[in-house]
Amino acid sequence: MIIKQLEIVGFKSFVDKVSLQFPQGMNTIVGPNGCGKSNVFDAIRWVMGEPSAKSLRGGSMEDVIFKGSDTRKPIGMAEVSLILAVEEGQAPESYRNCSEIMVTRRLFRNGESEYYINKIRCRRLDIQELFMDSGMGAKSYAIIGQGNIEAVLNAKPEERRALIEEAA
Amino acid sequence: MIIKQLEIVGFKSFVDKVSLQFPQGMNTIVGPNGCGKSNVFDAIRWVMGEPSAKSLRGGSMEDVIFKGSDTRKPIGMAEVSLILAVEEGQAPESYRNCSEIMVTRRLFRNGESEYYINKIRCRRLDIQELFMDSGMGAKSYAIIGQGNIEAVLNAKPEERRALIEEAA
Amino acid sequence: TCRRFADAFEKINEQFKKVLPRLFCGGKGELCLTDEKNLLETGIEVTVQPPGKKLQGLDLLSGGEKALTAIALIFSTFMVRPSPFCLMDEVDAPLDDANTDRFNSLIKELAKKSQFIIITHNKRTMEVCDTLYGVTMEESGVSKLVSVRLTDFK
Amino acid sequence: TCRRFADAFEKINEQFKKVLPRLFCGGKGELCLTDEKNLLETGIEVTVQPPGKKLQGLDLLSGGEKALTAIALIFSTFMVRPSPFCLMDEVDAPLDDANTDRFNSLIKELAKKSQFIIITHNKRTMEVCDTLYGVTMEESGVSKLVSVRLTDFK
Ligand SMILES: Nc1ncnc2c1ncn2[C@@H]1O[C@H](COP(=O)(O)OP(=O)(O)OP(=O)(O)O)[C@@H](O)[C@H]1O
Ligand SMILES: Nc1ncnc2c1ncn2[C@@H]1O[C@H](COP(=O)(O)OP(=O)(O)OP(=O)(O)O)[C@@H](O)[C@H]1O
Ligand SMILES: [Mg+2]
Ligand SMILES: [Mg+2]
Repeated sequence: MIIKQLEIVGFKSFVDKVSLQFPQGMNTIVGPNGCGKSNVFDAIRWVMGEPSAKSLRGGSMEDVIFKGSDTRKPIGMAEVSLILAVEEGQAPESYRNCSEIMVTRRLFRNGESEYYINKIRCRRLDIQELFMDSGMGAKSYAIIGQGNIEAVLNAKPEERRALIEEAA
Repeated sequence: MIIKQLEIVGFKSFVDKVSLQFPQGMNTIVGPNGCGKSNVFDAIRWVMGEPSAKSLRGGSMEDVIFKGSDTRKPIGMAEVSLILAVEEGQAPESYRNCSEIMVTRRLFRNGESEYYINKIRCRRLDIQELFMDSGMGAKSYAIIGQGNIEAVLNAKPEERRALIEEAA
Repeated sequence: TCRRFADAFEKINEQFKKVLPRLFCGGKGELCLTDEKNLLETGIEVTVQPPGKKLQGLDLLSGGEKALTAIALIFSTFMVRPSPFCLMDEVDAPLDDANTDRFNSLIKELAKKSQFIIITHNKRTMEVCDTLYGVTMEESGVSKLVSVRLTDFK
Repeated sequence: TCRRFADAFEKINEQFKKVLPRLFCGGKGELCLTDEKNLLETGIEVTVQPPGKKLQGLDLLSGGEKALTAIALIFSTFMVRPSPFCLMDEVDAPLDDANTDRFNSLIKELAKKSQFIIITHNKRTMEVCDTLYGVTMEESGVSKLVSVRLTDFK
């Protein structure tokens, strides 16, 4: 399973729709300070069902919706879609026949959220389970945020066991 | 007042004596990972009277004494000397006539410490006061350790006042 | 679950002993359990011996050595139970050129089987990647994508 | 002491309003007291508006923007009450090339009156310094100094 495509619109500094294709192998994202690189990772964590605004560097979840700039007005909705390419037999149980799975998350200014898997409305829990079953949660050890690389070493020995447990 | 010269022997990875001259202006220290650059800053903080082993990345103060390598045996003493060049009238009260002040700190494996100002034995407190009077303590805002730049922003508003107080 | 925990620990430790010397170009690394009798609550201790140095606790390691040790631990877990993809945001910032090159060559190897997405400012890392995306804010406050010609960096 | 605190705060804020736009190449920055009536206990709030963006709290800033804001605060304090010397250990690690150049040019200016000692891996910072010291561990575990020919980097 890989992230085949990511579409972001209205999420943080991505007010206009952008679409990124990521092939297998080593993909790199570059750009000046403050241009929106870490926001791409926030978008991926968000669509995977991340529940906490604080770990997306915001105060409330509404902070993920584009809040305006000198030239643009704030908008009312953030939406991120993630298209996963799944190899034969790797998809979780209920998506056995799919070679691609599309996951979408939307948030409106009024606080309403919508979640979709393959364009069918579902709950946040369904999305979280989809990723958990394929060995990848929003808080997985394999997503390392900016400045967080040493967190696993600076943690207490008891906290480090989570790394082993995830692999068990 | 500037740091004119720094002599290190037996302190952390500097088992053999080294001497660095720092002119006025912008001095840069470079080198591969783990070669001893941050140890130079630890040496400066230590000779300025730093009391805490933990803020020198050690468990006990003994950790600052060279503890050996594949080719060298551990040694019994760490010593750092700092020579300050002082402009006319800038020296603290009791050193008014000096154009240079030499501060030395020694630590032996048995835990014994020695402190000197201009080769005359003194207490750690005397050294700390010498630096405080010239506007520069070992914990001063003007010494930023590795990975600490954001500490002043991540602190609570009440903790940030220390920065203003230091300048008051 | 204890059985599986002990098994995963064994395998990750096996990998860690191999990955650490590869990243440090020598030296030794090892994981050990703080309480072997109680697998449900035991912690994990990490000991590292950079090449030519004495065995030491994590505190005495330099900034770059700590980052490299953490990377070795993450990659060891990755080798035992590969997650579908791996996202790393400027983890190469504290590394010098030699360690950056070793880090990149390990990623290239792991990227044969898994997908990596790396955010970096380091030109050496940009040079070895397969796909490069540029993000820009030509219009202040608005992020857009730029197609970056790989030839600019190679 | 309240008088002196208020005075120092005023001056540092004055400088911060000038230094921040210089480092960010535009934008605005400001300090404010959380409790003006109680100068003995009040906290300090920092607000930053990067060029072209909305005014925002510190949390939403990027890694590089946060480092730049912290540098602006340190330098502002330095300008009001210059300490004899300033030591900075890899503070330029999160900065991109443009911000590194602005950071270096500010240091060069302050270094006319004060002494700076900077540890860095960044070649752009090495190119502009007055004196360059190399530290090496040719013999593992033993630090030595190397005279680095400045021409290697210029
Ligand atoms: N809801 C939002 N609306 C508009 N802009 C936002 C929103 N949330 C965050 N931003 C902007 O995104 C910017 C930060 O982006 P990000 O952290 O992705 O930068 P970066 O490219 O990772 O930079 P660095 O290299 O410094 O780490 C901030 O300047 C902030 O103004
Ligand atoms: N008492 C000691 N005796 C011998 N070596 C020591 C002692 N204390 C620390 N060291 C060594 O110093 C090294 C760390 O040095 P330092 O932190 O200065 O590296 P650095 O040059 O700053 O590297 P980086 O670029 O990664 O930050 C460690 O590898 C450690 O083994
Ligand atoms: Mg970032
Ligand atoms: Mg260091």
